[in-house]
Amino acid sequence: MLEQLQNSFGKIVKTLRGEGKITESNIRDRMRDVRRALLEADVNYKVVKDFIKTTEEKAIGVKITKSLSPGQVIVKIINDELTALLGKQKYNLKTASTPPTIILLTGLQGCGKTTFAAKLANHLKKQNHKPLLVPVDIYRPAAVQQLEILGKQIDTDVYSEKKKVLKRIKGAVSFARENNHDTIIVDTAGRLHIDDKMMKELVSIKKTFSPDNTFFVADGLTGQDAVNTAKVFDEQINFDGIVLTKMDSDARGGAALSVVKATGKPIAFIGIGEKPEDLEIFHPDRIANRILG
Amino acid sequence: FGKFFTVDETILDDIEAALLSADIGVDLTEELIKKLKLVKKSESTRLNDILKDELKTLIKPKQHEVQNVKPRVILMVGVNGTGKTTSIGKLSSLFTKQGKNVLIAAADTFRAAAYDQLKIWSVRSGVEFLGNPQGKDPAAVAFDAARSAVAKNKDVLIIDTAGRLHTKSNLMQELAKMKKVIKKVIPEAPHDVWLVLDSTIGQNSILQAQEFTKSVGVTGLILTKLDGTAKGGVVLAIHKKLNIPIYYLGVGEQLDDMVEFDSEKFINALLD
Ligand SMILES: Nc1nc2c(ncn2[C@@H]2O[C@H](COP(=O)(O)OP(=O)(O)OP(=O)(O)O)[C@@H](O)[C@H]2O)c(=O)[nH]1
Ligand SMILES: Nc1nc2c(ncn2[C@@H]2O[C@H](COP(=O)(O)OP(=O)(O)OP(=O)(O)O)[C@@H](O)[C@H]2O)c(=O)[nH]1
Ligand SMILES: [Mg+2]
Ligand SMILES: [Mg+2]
Repeated sequence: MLEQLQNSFGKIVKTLRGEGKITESNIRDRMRDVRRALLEADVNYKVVKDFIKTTEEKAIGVKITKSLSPGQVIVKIINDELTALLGKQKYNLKTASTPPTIILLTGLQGCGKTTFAAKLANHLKKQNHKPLLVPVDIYRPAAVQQLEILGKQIDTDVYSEKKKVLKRIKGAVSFARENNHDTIIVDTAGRLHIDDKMMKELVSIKKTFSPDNTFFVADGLTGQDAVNTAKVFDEQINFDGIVLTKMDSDARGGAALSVVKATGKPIAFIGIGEKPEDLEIFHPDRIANRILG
Repeated sequence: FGKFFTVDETILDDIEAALLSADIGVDLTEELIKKLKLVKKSESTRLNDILKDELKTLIKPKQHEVQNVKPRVILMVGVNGTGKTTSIGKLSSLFTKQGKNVLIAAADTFRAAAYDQLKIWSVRSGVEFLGNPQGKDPAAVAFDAARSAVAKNKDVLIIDTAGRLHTKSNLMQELAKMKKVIKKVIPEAPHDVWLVLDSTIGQNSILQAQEFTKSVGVTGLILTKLDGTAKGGVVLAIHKKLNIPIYYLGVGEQLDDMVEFDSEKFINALLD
């Protein structure tokens, strides 16, 4: 789509010879194309509105010089704006002053939390950490078993005590200290942001253990609803970073922009497959390019 | 000239926002807004009803299923995490309540604890279960399941498959192979290939429906997680493009949380 944009912008300003300014009238139509592209990429409707407005303001009055075509100038403004929005802060994993560092994974059903838990443990192992996986999804059939199997696959300890959620985490912290695990990764059950009981559980985990890093795991294919869910999770548990999964798909990933804009939180990791090694550090420019198609 | 006689722009903007937020998509939203722009100002109080009528034309009323084969073989497919395994649990209970003798098979040999997950559902719904805890060949499980369904005179066989992205051609071929293998036992099977879609997913669901249809032929849709705030409006575009019926809606994580699709109720929910 970037190519199409360049060509269509190029057309508008073909009528301006040599040096010329981008005017309101010639940019408005092109912005409609950008709006369409962003909506088709699943960027939230309100986020698109704001983005278009801001970008239009930046583009109007920009001088065209002989070194760059008008199309290139406008595309660069859009790309830069998108990249800036996506990548304002880089995420740095916080460590606890007294181990273990606690990492809490949260998110809706089926977004990839359990798989990410294994990926994160694998990632930490490669950096000479000794992570401990802590499954606390005591609701979904075979959820604990799932993480136990994944733990075995990456030769990482899994702490699972037949207790309720808070007791499990408490036991895991003690176990970690006794066995020199410097990090524990807590994998929670998928839950709806409108499920009061389950959101209360998350709030109590946060209050009781003050995790050093709380991640909101989101499905990279999410549509307009991404803003609703991210906002509520952020309001209730003030997460530190976002993990966007299933980006090995052909989804444009507009949810990335929606969630970052709605919460102001950075994207920390990207999931690019089902295996433990399928984890990527977030690159804002790559995602920006992808959203624009 | 017509501006003084047609509906207010601001009302149309609100409707456009509602449609887009429901994941109806840009194209369909534009089409609908174009139609609404022609509505006379005198009719503007009826605007919502006119919109609902327009949406209703996009989707057939209550969808019905074919019921007269035995065993009826249903293959459940879809991308990762949409709710296939859970939906099988719910459907097996639903069909059992209808007096059917059901067998469910765990042909997902990839995902950690997929076998265990479906087995627990079979216990919950009281249906027979087949799988291979050490299995590595999904087609082999499907084959055994088809054989068993015939031998045990089952009414319905539902086969669970691993979640897979439609962009992974080797995995899509694996599904096509599973179909061929099932046909060796029951030539007309699978009678149904149901694509499970997650209502929180956006426009990518359209690509999913197109690709799965190309690879294995989709005969029905199941839309899950409608107990959340997502509206699943993308199914309208899918239904419009591919004419695939929508059979069931997942509205929760428990055994009874599955309802038959009702287009009237669905469209009303889309707009509130
Ligand atoms: N292709 C792809 N699949 C993924 C990715 N991350 C997770 N998955 C798959 O998505 C499905 C769901 O993953 P889970 O890890 O069980 O998701 P979850 O959030 O723990 O699910 P619940 O605990 O049920 O809420 C599985 O089939 C995973 O293999 C990814 O980055 N790419
Ligand atoms: N709230 C809600 N959650 C659902 C619904 N259907 C499924 N889930 C949840 O979504 C998550 C994924 O469900 P699964 O049945 O494991 O999904 P799947 O398609 O089999 O996943 P893969 O086999 O990994 O592709 C689980 O946490 C389910 O409890 C639904 O209708 N509503
Ligand atoms: Mg999980
Ligand atoms: Mg499954």
